[in-house]
Amino acid sequence: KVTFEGHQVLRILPKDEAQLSLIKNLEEMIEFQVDIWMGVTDVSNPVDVRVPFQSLQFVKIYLEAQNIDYTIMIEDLQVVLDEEQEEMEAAARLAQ
Amino acid sequence: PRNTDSFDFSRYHTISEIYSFQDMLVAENPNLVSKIVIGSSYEGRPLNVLKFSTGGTNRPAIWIDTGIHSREWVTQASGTWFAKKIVTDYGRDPALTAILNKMDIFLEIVTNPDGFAYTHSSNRMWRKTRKPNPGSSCAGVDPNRNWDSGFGGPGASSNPCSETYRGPRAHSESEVKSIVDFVKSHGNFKAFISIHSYSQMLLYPFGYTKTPAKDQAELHNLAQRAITDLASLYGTRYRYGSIINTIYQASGGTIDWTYEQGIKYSYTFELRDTGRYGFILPANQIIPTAQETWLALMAIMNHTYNNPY
Repeated sequence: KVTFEGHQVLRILPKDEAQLSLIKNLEEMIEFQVDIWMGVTDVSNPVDVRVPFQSLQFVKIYLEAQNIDYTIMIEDLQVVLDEEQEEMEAAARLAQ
Repeated sequence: PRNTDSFDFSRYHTISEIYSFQDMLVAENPNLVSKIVIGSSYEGRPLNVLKFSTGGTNRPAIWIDTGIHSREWVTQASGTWFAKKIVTDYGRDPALTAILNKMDIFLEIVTNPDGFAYTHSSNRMWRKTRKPNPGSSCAGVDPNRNWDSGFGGPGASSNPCSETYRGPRAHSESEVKSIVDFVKSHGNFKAFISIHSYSQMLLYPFGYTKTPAKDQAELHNLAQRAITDLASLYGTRYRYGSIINTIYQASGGTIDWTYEQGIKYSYTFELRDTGRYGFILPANQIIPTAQETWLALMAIMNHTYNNPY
């Protein structure tokens, strides 16, 4: 089973077209294996990106260096997934 | 659960639980619901479509699908709730009763079964199909880039490792080809609604070109009415518009193909959430999401019923 310990989902808030294309570049950097949850649309809409733990530092440095604002939407994805799984199993036990 | 009345719609279910729900619903409602298997997935799972019909032959029809992107779990869960809602409301809700007395509704709840099973067994973040790509270590094709509409254009990837990999050719995925063949053989679909999550949008063609759809004005006005009805329940705010103008360029998309087949009322929903949980929407939001979405679906189905073409 693939697990996501330490993966974070960043909500990136592009200020202008230049920043939008910088974020698009990030998508193309396959080596950092970012997973686009909500893609680049236009300046008024955020971009949500799941970033594996091993790429986090680079991605945050990349964004901060370009003065691109972001917030952390999900601190640790695996924690949220574990909660979802526990809830499903508890409900299934209840049904049993 | 021994019957669909005791099925727990407020939690996420596995593929086998959803398949047995479908069979129970058919058994409980033999005069309204039947199950059609329109094909099988790469790994051999049946592609089940529930048909809601009160008779007639080849009546004008409405198509709804959920779960084409497997990780978007609130969509399969909502589709299950929609199925029960239809059988509960038929004969009670005048609008739905009128629709079903003249039209059929087809509902494919698990449109990407291999991907959905994989999200339960191996990778909760999986989006695509599961067919291996020759020459690549990455499996799967994005089933919402594999349709023969602007196929291969900008807005899809030629890299098998990309989440938006379009596939080796249009309709290469059995999960897509099965719907294509079914829609073509039926020949009388009047509305086609493909449901995704997340980002709270209601979208209409096109995604692969900036050329406006010829019915753009009508589609736009209907979308506005639909999201207004949706928001009336819990205040959930949606954006709406054509795919390319509202989100981004996307080629080989489902509803671009259905619209080009002449199915005027072709829409894509992007359900909750707004950016707190993303694809991991808490189960306690399943029923509210399904309830509010149903109001928008009814707006589209009513309009389709009242505007035959």
